[in-house]
Amino acid sequence: GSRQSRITSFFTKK
Amino acid sequence: MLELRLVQGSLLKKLLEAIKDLVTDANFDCSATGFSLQAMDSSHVALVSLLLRSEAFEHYRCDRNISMGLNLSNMAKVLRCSGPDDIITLKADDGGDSLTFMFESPNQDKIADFEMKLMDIDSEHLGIPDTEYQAIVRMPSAEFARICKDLSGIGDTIAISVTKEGVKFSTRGDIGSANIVCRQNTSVDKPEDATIIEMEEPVTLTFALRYINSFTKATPLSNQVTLSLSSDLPVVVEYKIAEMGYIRFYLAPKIDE
Repeated sequence: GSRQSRITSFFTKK
Repeated sequence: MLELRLVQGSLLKKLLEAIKDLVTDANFDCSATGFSLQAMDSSHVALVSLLLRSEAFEHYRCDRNISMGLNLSNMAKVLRCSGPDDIITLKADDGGDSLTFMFESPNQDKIADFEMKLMDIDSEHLGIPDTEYQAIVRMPSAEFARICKDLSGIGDTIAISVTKEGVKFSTRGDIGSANIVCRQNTSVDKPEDATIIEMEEPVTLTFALRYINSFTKATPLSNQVTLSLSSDLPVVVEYKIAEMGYIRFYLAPKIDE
């Protein structure tokens, strides 16, 4: 199986 | 005071059509650089970043940086009231709570204005790191849209795989599986028909197809689309808007467990 990752785990808050 | 006059008003209309189903409410930011937006979908799986540079406008007045919160579905409804060749002017007063859209027909025989109330939207800007991508694919945007639409009839995910052979788009579902391979092709009459693959290393990533399909609503903005891929990183799906700007979609990959 695979899980959907979140964009927020790659790009951080400015 | 904000006053932006866009002769090719249809660009704004196409931009809204490209993002209105992905993002509900968002802030449009206006600065000396241009008119821009960065927003995530409600699940925080995809991020859209768009820019119309100030040079894209015939007249660009933005006295101070301003952030305008708008409901994108309502903004798309307003923009649909403009004609295909209309000139669009956006106007807002400092400290005002509304944005005015003015539509002028090309021969000036019809002028319409629509006022939209601004909203307060909490949004966090994300820093997007500069990345050297393992593979960059440039291809006709209509071809990419067609592939995504075709695959969505078979499965829910899309695997994008770049090797020396070309770029392969695959899916798998209850009825079976599908693979579509596009090879590099630069021997074309028109540059927009070319497929160009720059690969440092082979890479394969898997994504939810419904997001990629949603991104292809930007197809009318550009003849070419660029896919930038690196292992375990979000893909970038970019549509360049001539010399005037871009719309980029970032999509987080599915990760094997």
